[in-house]
Amino acid sequence: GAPLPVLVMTLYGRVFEKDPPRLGQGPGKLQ
Amino acid sequence: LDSFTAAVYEHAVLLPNATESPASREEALLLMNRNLDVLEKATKLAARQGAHIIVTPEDGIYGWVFTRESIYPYLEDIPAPEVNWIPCRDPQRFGYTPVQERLSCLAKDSSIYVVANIGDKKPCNSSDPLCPPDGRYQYNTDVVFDSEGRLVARYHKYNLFAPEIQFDFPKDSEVVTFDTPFGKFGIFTCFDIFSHDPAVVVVQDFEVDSVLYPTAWYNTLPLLSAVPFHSAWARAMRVNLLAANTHNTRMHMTGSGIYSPEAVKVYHYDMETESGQLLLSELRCRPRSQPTYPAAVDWSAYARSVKPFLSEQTHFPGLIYFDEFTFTKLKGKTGNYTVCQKDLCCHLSYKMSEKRVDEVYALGAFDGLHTVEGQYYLQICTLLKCQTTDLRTCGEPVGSAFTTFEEFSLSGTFGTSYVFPQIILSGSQLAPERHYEVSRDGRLQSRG
Repeated sequence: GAPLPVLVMTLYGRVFEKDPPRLGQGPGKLQ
Repeated sequence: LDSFTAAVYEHAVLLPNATESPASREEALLLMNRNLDVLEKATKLAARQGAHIIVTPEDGIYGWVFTRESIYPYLEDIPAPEVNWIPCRDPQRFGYTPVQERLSCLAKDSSIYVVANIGDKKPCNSSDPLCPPDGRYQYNTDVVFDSEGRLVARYHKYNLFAPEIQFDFPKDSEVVTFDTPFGKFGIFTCFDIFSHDPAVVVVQDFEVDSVLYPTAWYNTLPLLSAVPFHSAWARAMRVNLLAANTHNTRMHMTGSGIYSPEAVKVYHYDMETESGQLLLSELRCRPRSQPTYPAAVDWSAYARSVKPFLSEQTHFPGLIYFDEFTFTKLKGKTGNYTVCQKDLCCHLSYKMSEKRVDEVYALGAFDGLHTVEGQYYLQICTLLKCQTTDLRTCGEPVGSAFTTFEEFSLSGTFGTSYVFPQIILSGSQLAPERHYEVSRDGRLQSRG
């Protein structure tokens, strides 16, 4: 294994059982 | 066939000029044909190189800046595939459908499956309580024409992104699959990839071999860049994924690829030019029947089997894409750390080649509902480089790093079996698979 110049290493988990009925909603960007 | 040649085209979409009043149907078709000219060139080139199928991006025909009114001239009536229709042969059968006719002829003339994203309009009236006031539904729609030009798939995007005000949600999530001589295919669009319906269902319940994935994805470092996220999804869901993105450097839109369950076959990431890019790669028609098919991973097995590392550490909060993580700073050249948030505990063991004084890394955990530009529940363990040595910048976008890791092992006590592993290297490059592996007990770790 060569040494890696890591920026990010992630385990990105999705817990579907805790999702609201529809993903495509949201208050929009808080800017 | 045991294998097939897949093509994906990252397209720099020609966008309509901003106008006060909606474009006329003729003006709309003119713009769409300019985009179709580019997609036609790419498709013919792909076919000449032996591609069986080509995927083009979401919004690739007319762009994405519309209101309900202004997109109307770009929409066509797209029938369900059951009507067994070859628009190139019978263009008038379903009214005025020039875009479908042209896509069908392109597929037929080049003997290649063509996947595109266009807009569907369906009239409705007051007998339908959900009918919009303007008397029609408008859907973000993927279409697939087979090598004879027949319409074989139509998918209405279910999980519209918050800014997509020009479209309606279908009443139910559609699971669209179709068979070909080179395997069973599913299809969904962009933001759907975060979903259980249709994204997980099409793979797990309908057991497709490959997923066609038109997208218009703008990269958000550190965790939501197209190539790392899409390749991680293909790896974790163990299917082929043909991801065609739009190309617009101003909007950070770039990142297309052809991903197999075992490895990233080819990908494209270009923040320098405004050009489109054609990608080709050979894929196995039925990855599940391959000896190299990855085994299922029990993502929490290892993390639940070890005691938390209780080394001297202080925790601090940090935001990643509006989600508040719990972070701890990596102090030494090597070490073991555990950081927890709610039910999730993340374990990291690592060894750097050298500990640089001008670069700081942190281990972070997030267990909660993400609520910006969509709502979905996440459990995330991440090791990342902070933007500066100020810990308040941990979670901000970072593009380069000089610190190298000789050894690493990252794991978490996940309460889900849907975990997508990503490793992004300096310059937003993907880590080659020969340098890391995912163990069956849930460790994302260096090899050797």
